[in-house]
Amino acid sequence: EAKEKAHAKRAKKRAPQMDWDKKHQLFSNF
Amino acid sequence: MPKMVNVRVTTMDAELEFSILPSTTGKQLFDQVSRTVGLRELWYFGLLFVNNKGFQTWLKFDKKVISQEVKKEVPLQFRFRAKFYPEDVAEELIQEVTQKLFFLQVKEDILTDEVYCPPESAVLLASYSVQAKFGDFNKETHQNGYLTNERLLPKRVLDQHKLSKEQWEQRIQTWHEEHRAMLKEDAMLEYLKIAQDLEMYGVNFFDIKNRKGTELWLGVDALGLNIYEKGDRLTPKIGFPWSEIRNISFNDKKFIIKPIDKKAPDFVFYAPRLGMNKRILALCMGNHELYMKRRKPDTIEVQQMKTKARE
Repeated sequence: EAKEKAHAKRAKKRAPQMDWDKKHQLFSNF
Repeated sequence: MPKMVNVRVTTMDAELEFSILPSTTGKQLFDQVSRTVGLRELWYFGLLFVNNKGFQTWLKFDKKVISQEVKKEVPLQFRFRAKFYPEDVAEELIQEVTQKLFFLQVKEDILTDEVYCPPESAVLLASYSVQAKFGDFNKETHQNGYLTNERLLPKRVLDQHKLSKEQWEQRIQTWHEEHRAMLKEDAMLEYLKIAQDLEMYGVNFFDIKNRKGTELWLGVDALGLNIYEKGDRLTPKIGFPWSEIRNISFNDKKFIIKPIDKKAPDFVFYAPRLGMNKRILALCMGNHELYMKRRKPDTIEVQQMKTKARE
């Protein structure tokens, strides 16, 4: 459980999940 | 007898001097340093140097040291540093010497603001570093001003807040008193357990551009690649976890990420120099290799190290 908690905490640092079309769209709009 | 080459290697807590042969490879020098400091968890570390163009470079293991654009000075200078970071310090780092090297390096990155740390966390981290150095708080020996000459907080924290230096020290002391009975080694690990949740911890940042020429940051870490907007290195906007990537490559300044889903189009960004793309690719390969290794059973060597550490 502690291991899962630690992973969840670390996951908060990650970018939101999205599909690749959305990634392309976001990236080209910067 | 071939002419020997003098090298100086600084680790986070020692300065070592060696004489190497002109034929010595990066790996042979690295192994010599590792043996000297008693390190066995070699896979996180590397030797860093400033090349003759002024760029920070990791020494290649498979090539001779003297053939690697090392600035010609006597002795040749290298820094022994963590190149890759564990996904979780408490689960992965086995030996005390490894934990200590990480602790000292991460502490330095926080104090120099290479890794942003908010003031409240900075105070707590400082208190663990004090416990690691001084042991338990003791009224008799730790009198007023015992922290005065210690480098404890990032300059930004001291500059941006209204508290005096003494008031900061008082806060750190209050926490220090709370850590009573904590072993120095445990204090270092506690430090790392907090530090690893800081947004910029363990991320290597690179200047990149999209097709339009907008400047962005690319971050490479243990779990994949991330894109950040230029003004904010705390919040990744687009993520590419290793699990979504089929292949990465570059062609001159163009870097290409191929998705697992073959129908999805490739993702392309631009680095300012070919050399930077080489560094990005090497970091990605190293991080990905460790990512895969973590998801396989421990090797015999790691099992033995874990048993010994438990003893």
